[in-house]
Amino acid sequence: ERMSGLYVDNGFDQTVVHRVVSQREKREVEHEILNLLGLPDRPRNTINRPPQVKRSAPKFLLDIYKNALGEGEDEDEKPVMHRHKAGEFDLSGQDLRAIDQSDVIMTFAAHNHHVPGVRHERGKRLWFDVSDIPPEEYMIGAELRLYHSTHVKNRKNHGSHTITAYRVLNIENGTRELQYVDAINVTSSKEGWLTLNISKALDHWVNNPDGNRGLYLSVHPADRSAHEVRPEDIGIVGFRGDPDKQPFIVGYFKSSGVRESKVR
Amino acid sequence: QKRDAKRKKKSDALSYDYRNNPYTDPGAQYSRTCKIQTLYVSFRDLQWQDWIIAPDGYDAYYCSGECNFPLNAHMNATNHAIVQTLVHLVSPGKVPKPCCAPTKLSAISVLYFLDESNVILKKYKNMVVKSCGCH
Repeated sequence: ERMSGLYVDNGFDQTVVHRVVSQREKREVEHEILNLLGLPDRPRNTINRPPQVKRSAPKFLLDIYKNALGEGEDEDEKPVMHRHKAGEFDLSGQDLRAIDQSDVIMTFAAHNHHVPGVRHERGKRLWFDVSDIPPEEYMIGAELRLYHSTHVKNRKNHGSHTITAYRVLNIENGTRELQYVDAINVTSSKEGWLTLNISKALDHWVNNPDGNRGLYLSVHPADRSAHEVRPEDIGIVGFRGDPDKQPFIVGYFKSSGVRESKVR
Repeated sequence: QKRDAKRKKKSDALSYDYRNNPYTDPGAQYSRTCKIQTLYVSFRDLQWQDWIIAPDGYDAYYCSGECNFPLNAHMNATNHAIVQTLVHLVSPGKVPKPCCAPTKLSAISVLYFLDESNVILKKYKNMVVKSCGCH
């Protein structure tokens, strides 16, 4: 039998004894595959403290993964909207459309972060570390998610309230410079997640990282009959609340197609 | 690879189980035809499950084997692959056989921590082989 031509990947020379790779070599191949996926190493600051999946931000994405995407994805499967199962985060039709269009979805947990020149106002200012968003990704949308609980100790504020989110421009000498972002009405009897559209604010922070001073939440009775109240007084869970109910933001992104290269 | 294999063969002829290797086992003709194969990368085995939240591992399917005709019933081949095979039969030393390669690919989504609090769900297009065929 004559030898056939030179093959790139499927010509098996019968005179060569092919060997089975060792466990170490197999592990090296696995690491190469993970490197290709952009997962070359564990994230920073997690060696001694494994991150917690029970917090609201990872739980939200796990909910999307299990109920909207599912395992065994197929490019020509039905859109997410038609195969979504009810999860605990009350995904709206707009959310499902964004999930369908997204290549990357990121969540950012709220932090107690001090910004120079900005006075700390407990419960009213939320700050998010969005520095990991690659600038080349195209943002489809972003939302702030707040949990509204009906179980509030010594509740004084009943009825309907308006929660308004502002982007903090500056706070100096007690004077706030704020830019309106979005608002939502909530009644004291409604338990669950509230969403506010913060796309413009997130877009600004991605393009101007030094201008990220967080969001300011202003809560008023819906009829404006009284002064501003603290968010926790109407049942809004802050970043010191239950881990699975803490505020976070979600960003939906379309990939630019540029494959990121990470240093190993 | 040839040198390495010859050296190995001389020094330690019994270090591999040739019967379990589809390329050296004469009875494994069927397993050498073009078909889908799996290399499962277990995030759990790598002890990365505390930061790669889902899935537990990645089915790194790939296509491997020879494109010999007649093709088995469930293997796709392009018209060009058939032409390529015929030309290969005429000039086996000059023209290679058709290539065993993916015919259908799908995406996977991976959910992992960016740091101790921020999380990302990323879709990787064309990462999972659904079927193989001869091109």
